[in-house]
Amino acid sequence: PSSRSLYTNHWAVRVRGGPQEAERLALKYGFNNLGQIGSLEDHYHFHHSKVVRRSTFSTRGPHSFIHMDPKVDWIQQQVVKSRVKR
Amino acid sequence: YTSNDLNFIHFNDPKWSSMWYIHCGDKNNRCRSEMNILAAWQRGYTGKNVVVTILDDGIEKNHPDLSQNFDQLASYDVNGNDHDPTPRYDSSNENKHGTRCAGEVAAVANNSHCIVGIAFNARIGGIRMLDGDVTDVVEAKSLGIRPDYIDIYSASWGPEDDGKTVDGPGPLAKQAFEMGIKKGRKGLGSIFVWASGNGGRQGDHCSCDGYTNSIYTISVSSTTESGAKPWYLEVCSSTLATSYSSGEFYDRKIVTTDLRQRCTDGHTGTSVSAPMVAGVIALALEANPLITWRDVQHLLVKTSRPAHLKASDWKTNAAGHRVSHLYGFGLVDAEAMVVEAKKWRNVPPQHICTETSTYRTRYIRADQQLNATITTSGCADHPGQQVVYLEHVVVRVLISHSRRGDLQINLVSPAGTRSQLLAKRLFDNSNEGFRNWEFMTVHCWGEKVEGQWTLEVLDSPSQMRNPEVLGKLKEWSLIFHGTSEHPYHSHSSQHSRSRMLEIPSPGPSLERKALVLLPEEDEEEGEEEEEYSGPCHTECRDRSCDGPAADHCLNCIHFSLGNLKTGRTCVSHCPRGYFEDTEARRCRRCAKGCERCVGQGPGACRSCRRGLYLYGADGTCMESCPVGYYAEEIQRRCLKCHENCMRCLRDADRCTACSKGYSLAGMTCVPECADGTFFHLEEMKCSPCHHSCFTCTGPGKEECIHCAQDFLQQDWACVPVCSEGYYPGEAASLAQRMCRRCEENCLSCQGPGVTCSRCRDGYSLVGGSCIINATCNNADEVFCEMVKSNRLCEKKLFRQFCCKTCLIAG
Repeated sequence: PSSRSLYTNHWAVRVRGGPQEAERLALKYGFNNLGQIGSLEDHYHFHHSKVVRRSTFSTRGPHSFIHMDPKVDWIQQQVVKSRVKR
Repeated sequence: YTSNDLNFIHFNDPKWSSMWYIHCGDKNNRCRSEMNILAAWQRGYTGKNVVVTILDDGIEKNHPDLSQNFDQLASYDVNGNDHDPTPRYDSSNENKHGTRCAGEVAAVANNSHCIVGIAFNARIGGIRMLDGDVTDVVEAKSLGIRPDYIDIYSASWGPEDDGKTVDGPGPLAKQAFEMGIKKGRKGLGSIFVWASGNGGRQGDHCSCDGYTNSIYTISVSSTTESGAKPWYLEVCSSTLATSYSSGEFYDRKIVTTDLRQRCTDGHTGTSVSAPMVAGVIALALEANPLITWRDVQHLLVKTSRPAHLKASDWKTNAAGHRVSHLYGFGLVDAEAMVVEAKKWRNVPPQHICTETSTYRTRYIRADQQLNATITTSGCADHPGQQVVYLEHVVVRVLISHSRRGDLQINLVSPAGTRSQLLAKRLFDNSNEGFRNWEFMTVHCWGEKVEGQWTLEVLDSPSQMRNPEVLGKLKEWSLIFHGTSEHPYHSHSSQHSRSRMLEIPSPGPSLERKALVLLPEEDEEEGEEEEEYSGPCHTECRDRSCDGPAADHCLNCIHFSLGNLKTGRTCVSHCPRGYFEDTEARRCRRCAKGCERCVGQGPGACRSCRRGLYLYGADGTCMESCPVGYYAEEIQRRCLKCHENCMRCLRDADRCTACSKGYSLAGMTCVPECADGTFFHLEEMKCSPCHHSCFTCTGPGKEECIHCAQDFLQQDWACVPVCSEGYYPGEAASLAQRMCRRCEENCLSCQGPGVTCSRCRDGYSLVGGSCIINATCNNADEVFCEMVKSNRLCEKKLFRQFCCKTCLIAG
């Protein structure tokens, strides 16, 4: 993301081990697991209610430790994408 | 041209007479309804059993024109995380867009309300996803909802059309597209229809929109009734087809459903063009539900026509297709789509061949055209990747440039077809260049891939720039998509060389046939073969052959490559992906993914194809290395990580996850230390934390992770008692106590909210809150009554000023 990005309190996470493992990880780091992302297997949508909803920088806190968890293959804090109706 | 006799189809919907793009109401003139929708209906196709959904700001499911066809299972509210796609209503009707698009596809016919949809018996749903923060997750979720149930996803949105944005789907949305075309519709592939951009007036180019520019989307542009270019239309080479939409104030508009159960003929921009084409595709899917996502694109290429669309750049490519940067292959033709779909046989599997330029960085000099070339055989050495007949061509470029908008890029195919991948964009001042941006063209569809491809890059400075800073073409690749065999010849009875449509009017239909004649490539049947008596190829054994080429040999000196089905040829050495079976004198295929091997069995592979890595003693080629191994790029092997690392990156000791008993410090795995200690990297041993910490990352008191017993976390430190202005409270998710801040201006409190017992100087305690020692003006009886009745004291500003004054005033 560029320096103008707006970070949200939503994350996309790729976790091996199925939905139960995703749920366990979400709980461990204080996230709310909103379920699988569409049809993408092993990809889950996490939300953190204690992180500011929109921020110009990626916020750090206890939740950030999830980035280092060995069960997490990939994680990305979601940025707002400007989309216009045509 | 269709007959202007309306007696054969008439609907009682009040706007039916205004739907000029479906039929003509002018009894004195033959008129142009060249999308031939009536004719498709007359053949019995109205979208039955086809499911379409609109990705947008929701749809009004109880609209009288939509309710009958509304499909709950094709709907979802991604913004609200529930199953109701109803738009959020506000005074400006901001969220009307999805409802307007939906009507164009599947408004109910003959219900005395508003309009008739192009596929008026199709099921219609809505995915509400634009009424909130749009993120990669939101897009990926939306594109992947019920892919086995929904046939067509129609979207009329995208990145800003301001002429300076270059943006597209993120990694998750890209995966969702790929998953959709691979697995959607039970393996036939989801169909994504996308509206081309509205940034014509801003000089925008739809190649800078990664959604319309994707091979997975059917990019649709617009034309006015007269065939003129609407003011909003963007040019680009990835547009596949066109339908009608609104134009200037004097042009007739499109009518459709609107919020609050209404109809509208308001300006529609390019947005209704996508649902119109989605409707036409729904008719084709009813005619043949077994066509794949690629068949749909082939059908559109084959049947769309320039008709009366005005563009200065119409050209005929080497495969005989007429194509333009404004309209792609032209106006969609619903009748031709259903006729062709009905008899269609699936095109052969898609092959992908990638060629990367071997040149190092080349400078782009102002006002000089840089020509870079790649010569390709279409991966002829790799049967699984070989492309002979083209579909999409993707050009991936890495360009650095101080002003992106000054660049123009063209691609010239071996047959001489020039596509403009990018035009100058006056508003684009970005210095970001193009970082592996993928341009796409459909203009070479059906052409042969083999030969020299030329990328032309032109930098025309439109304003003062530092002349010493030159742009650089650092890297570029061509990604050819297509088939190794002719897409239609393998089933010639289904794909006649000319489109034999049963169109009543003889003149125009003949003209139409002439436009789509494919080049004659096969030998005529019945032609007798003459015995060959010339010299044989040097690879032929015993000088026995039936022609001069290596594939005419009867026996080979060295090795034979290929099989009876694909044809055999003699070679001196086997190409990559094969090994030399000297006994049988044949090139035999290596195991899947293996580029160099000495046999077929386990352990025979010596190196893998690009993008794959050799793993383990059995020599398997893998896309990514398993846990505990990293991908070594030079030898393309999976090598073991350091024993302390569970996962590593590029080197054995660049760890990204650690084995049990170790934890990550930077990219090194260090032993896990007991509670109350941390791993000291300089001393390489576990050292004690600060006494206030239970666990920590360093020796300081502000490096605690968890606090020691009897300590509370306050901001980033652990303290024995909370400081002034804080109160002890429970943390929501951590098993330790925290000091939380009292209300503003409060020095001492018992808990959250209005529980203050001592205030800062300049503030007074009023009802548990600290109120500033000041009074507001106008605190008379009437004003205070207004404060009270509007409950302004619940708002911070008023509580600080007028509430106190009003309280004192009684």
